Amino acid sequence: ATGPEAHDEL
Amino acid sequence: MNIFRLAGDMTHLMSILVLLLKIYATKSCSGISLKTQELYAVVFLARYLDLLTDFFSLYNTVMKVVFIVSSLAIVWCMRYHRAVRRTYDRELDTFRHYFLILGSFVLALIFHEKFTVREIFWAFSIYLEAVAILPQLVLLQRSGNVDNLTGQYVFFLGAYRGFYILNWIYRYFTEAHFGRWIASISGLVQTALYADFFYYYFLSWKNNAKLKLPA
Repeated sequence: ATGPEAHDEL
Repeated sequence: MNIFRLAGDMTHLMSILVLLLKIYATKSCSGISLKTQELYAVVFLARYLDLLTDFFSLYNTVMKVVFIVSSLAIVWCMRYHRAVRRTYDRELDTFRHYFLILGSFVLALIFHEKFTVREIFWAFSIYLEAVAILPQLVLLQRSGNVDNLTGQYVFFLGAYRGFYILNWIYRYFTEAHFGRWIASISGLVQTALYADFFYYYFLSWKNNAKLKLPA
């Protein structure tokens, strides 16, 4: 999931 | 990515490098809590379940691998490396950290973004990271003076989430639907837990004295 809800932070 | 988050990640990486330097250079882990290191290994393993499924950037993937491998290597070193394991303050590192794992998991079952395995483990890792430093802070209070590298390790570890709080504030004002309440609130609690450490660390730096936490 690379949408807004995806966790793109470490 | 913004400057606050990059500063946070670099500070976090710095804390790990300082800890690795301390253990490797002095062949000693005195003053370091194995329980906190074990909790961090659980935090990274639970948080980066998407390591092999989601790809955001090379940076993101490389950092995840670095955090997982380094935390496991430190735990392995403190448990099994002949020279290092002898210097572990076993009788001082007595915090019952299993309760932190259980409590964080129960909290994640209640508060999460979606009721899926990934999201529950992600929330669990966020809550667990907030309290993972407790065994280490208790150990510092019990173990009298703190050597410089250990003090710097805890300082960078506490500072990194402080940068992340600035990152969340920045993203809140620059992105439409930015509502990472779980990470933000948990990050505030995590940084607050370091407050007294930061105070005594600042005093030791100002008076150029050895860092000493009151028992």
